[in-house]
Amino acid sequence: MLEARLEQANLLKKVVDAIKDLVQDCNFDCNDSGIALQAMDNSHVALVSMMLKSESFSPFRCDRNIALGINLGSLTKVLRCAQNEDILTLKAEDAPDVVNLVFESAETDRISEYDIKLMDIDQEHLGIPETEYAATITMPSAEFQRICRDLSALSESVSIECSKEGVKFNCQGDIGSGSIHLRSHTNVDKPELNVEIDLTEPVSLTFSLKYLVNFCKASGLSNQVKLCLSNEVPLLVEYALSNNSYLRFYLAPKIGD
Amino acid sequence: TPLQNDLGEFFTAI
Repeated sequence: MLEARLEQANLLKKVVDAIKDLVQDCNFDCNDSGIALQAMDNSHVALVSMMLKSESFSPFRCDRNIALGINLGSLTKVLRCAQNEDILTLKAEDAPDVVNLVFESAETDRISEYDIKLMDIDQEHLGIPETEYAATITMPSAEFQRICRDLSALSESVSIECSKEGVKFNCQGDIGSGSIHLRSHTNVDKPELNVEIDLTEPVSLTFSLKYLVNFCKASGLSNQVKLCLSNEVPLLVEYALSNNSYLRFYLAPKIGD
Repeated sequence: TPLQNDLGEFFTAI
């Protein structure tokens, strides 16, 4: 059986909120290392990969591998019934028909309990090759969100160019063009504002802004976001969570003109 | 307009 207790319901609320517009029905794969989710969007352009390590829960118990097939719309409805600060416990039997969610308020004695019916989801699992990326940019997640939002007003695509000069986000649209240039930057007092660029070779890739704007819904999960790029491979956008847990998005590049 | 690649071209099903 599975029993996983989260100190704050907020974490799961934010994760589900960040991915629910990209993917609808997903398997939450539970085993003794934690709860993982991998799902591709319908157009096969973006992939969500979530890992909530067992250390992110206290306690965490999962004796056998269990796949919980959940509709994220249904999960959202139920998670809305939880206060952000509620303690959340996920429970399921070994061959479950439902997943049980218990929300406990630390301040009052209120305990609420919900069951969500599970679905049989036959999902293709993708092998993601270990990649030594040519460029890794770590930057404030709010800054990345702003760049994506600003440029999406002008164009459908953004080119991300990384060189010794820094990183440049460029777009061209019907009304004109825009570009934002960032350099490495260290703020001793506010390290969450740091921009770190780790480059082994110059990179230039083009991506759909619609998807990037969507990924940025995860900005509330982490102050910083990591962008990993290599020429001609999908972009990795990573929001690191506590205890080595993470929410990652992969986005296939655009090619040619 | 640049063409959108499919993720399946990079990641294989397992």
